Amino acid sequence: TTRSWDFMGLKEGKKTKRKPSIESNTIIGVIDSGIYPESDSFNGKGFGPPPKKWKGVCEGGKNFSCNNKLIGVRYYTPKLEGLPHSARDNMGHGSHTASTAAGNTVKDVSFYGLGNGTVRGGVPAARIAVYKVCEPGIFGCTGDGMLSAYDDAIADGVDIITISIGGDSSSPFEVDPTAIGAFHAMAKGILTVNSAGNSGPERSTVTSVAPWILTVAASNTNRAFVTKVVLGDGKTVVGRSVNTFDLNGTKYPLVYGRSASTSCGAASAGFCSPGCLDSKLVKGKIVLCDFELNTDEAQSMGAVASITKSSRVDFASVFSFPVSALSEDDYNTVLSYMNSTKNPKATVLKSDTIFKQTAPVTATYSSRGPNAIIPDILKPDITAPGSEILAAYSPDAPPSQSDTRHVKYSVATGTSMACPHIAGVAAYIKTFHPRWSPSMIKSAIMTTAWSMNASTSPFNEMAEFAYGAGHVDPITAIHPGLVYEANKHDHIAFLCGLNYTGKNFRLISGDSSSCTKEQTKSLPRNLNYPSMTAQVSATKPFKVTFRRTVTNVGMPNTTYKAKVVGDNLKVKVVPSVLFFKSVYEKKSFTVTVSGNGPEADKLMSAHLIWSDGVHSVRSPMVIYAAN
Amino acid sequence: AKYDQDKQVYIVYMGALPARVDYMPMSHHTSILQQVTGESSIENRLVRSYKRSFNGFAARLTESEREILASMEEVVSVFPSKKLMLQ
Repeated sequence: TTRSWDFMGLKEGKKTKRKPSIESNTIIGVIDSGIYPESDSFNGKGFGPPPKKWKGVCEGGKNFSCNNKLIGVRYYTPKLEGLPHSARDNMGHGSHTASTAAGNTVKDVSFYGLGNGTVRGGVPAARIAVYKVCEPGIFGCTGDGMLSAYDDAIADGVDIITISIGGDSSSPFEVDPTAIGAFHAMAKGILTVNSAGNSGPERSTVTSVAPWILTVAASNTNRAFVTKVVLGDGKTVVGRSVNTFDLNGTKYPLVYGRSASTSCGAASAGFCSPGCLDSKLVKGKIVLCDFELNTDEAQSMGAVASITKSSRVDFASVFSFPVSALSEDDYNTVLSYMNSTKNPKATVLKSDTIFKQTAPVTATYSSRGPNAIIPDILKPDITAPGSEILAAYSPDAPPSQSDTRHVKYSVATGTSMACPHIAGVAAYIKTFHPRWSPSMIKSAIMTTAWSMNASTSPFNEMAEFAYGAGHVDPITAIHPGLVYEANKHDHIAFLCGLNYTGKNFRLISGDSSSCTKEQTKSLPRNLNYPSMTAQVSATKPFKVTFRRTVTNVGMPNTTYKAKVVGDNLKVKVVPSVLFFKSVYEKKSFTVTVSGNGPEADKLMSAHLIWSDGVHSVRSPMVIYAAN
Repeated sequence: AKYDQDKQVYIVYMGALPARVDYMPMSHHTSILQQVTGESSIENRLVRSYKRSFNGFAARLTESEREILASMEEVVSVFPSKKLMLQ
């Protein structure tokens, strides 16, 4: 991407410390909609042969070839009418996520001159293996195909899996293909990174709920695309879009969709609903639409541009002709100008970019917690850039609905774009710590994150249910100091506590043992997770204790002291001082949180920070009451 | 066509691959399907086999066949293969 890595401190080229030879032996598995192999982002020039551990294949179908960067590809989608039956990316999405995670460094890339910069992945020297499970239209992605992708990716020997796919709701693990695949990946030492979902800001909308998955929420970055609208009276309002079309400042007559229909009621016409606009009334004009997803209706009726109202102006989208999406207030400004002017005119300018001082702020669309399946496991886990990300794309896919352009790089938004950033960071950390388990990498990312706080924006008001542990900080994550480990055995014990006993325990664990009495009685909140969460009864006095063990991955002979930040929880840490004689030594402690429960639907949080003066290991503690 | 309409693709999850060296996932999946469907040919039934990193398969099943499979000792869960979305 051309900005997001700089935003989080992973600078280009020599400015960032790397392990080139290890990075070159790192393989990222991308389960998505395929890939555009001819992209400069996936060019194999300068790469040696694939790593020895690689056991995958290049089965991309006709006219598809791999190289030493894109070392393997498989596809699990059926032949669809009008689409090549191959691993080619017919949606642009797979190319975008792959390049964000591990794409080459490609200079001087932009979207028709916008967002110009150097596109790169988190680990540009790593290799990419692609597993295609999605096609456009109603086919979407299938659960059975996704599980085949996991089955192959794990066996092929990838190091990290990035999967920006999810259902429309969360499910218990045993009927959740993402959770099943990721569990077996974890058991083989592979971390799965998954997008949290785009159903925010409503509560409990995170669809990726398993503790062995690193679940990613989306934020903005410090670069935003804005599009000015200049009215005939000279007044200017600033809207959001990635508008590459230049009207050269020419002003056109304004017309409101509501009064440009001869076939629909006022409301649907105001929405510019399909079939409602009369081309005779909109041709050659700028149309005001109450709903931003219908602007292509105005375009098809001959409008030269559209100004739309949007309830979501915290990100900018690509449109197929000049559009600016305004907040309600600004939209009403335009409406009142139009209603009070005899010949109202306006123009929509080509977008430009501005610096967003307040970033990172959680995106409105990013799904929120709490975890609907395991209430005492916090989700999402971490936040990364997901809005207005410029990365590789497939020219076989339109960059927006009804768009006739073909681009190799485009701007996209969603937790789909946040997820591969974390996959890239996970791979980056793994190059410094090749033997670290998935849980150690996950812990390093969570406990070193930039803290975000609810007061920066109303969109953060759900605090840790919006941004988890905070925003990823790749440079600090290399040296977390302490990590919370949870291996396959710990997760199996966790499942025992959730009544995965008997047959299911035996089958999932793959060994003939059964849950011990202690395991059966274990509480989910005592999984050695880098955050601590408990659901309590609203307003009633509560007292919960979390048991945790940390592993020293910093220096020998070091003393960590516990500090609690945030004062609306009464917290006792025992012991509050931990002395580590050696590296990889483990120490256990308890955290007891007490007080009166929050009101229904509310949460109270604080942070436990272990510090040795060099490292600061921060864990969110969240107490909430269900409604 | 009506017979087909009663069927949908289900995922049959069977946990980890047994450690036995002589275990042959594909044969096991095939024999389970033949047993449950009573059909010798499973060509129109078996959609996918998971046999490299974990155990299980995807197949076109009726609801009653799903229930039988779910109760089997060697099956963890049987659930519909849903449509998922890019995010």
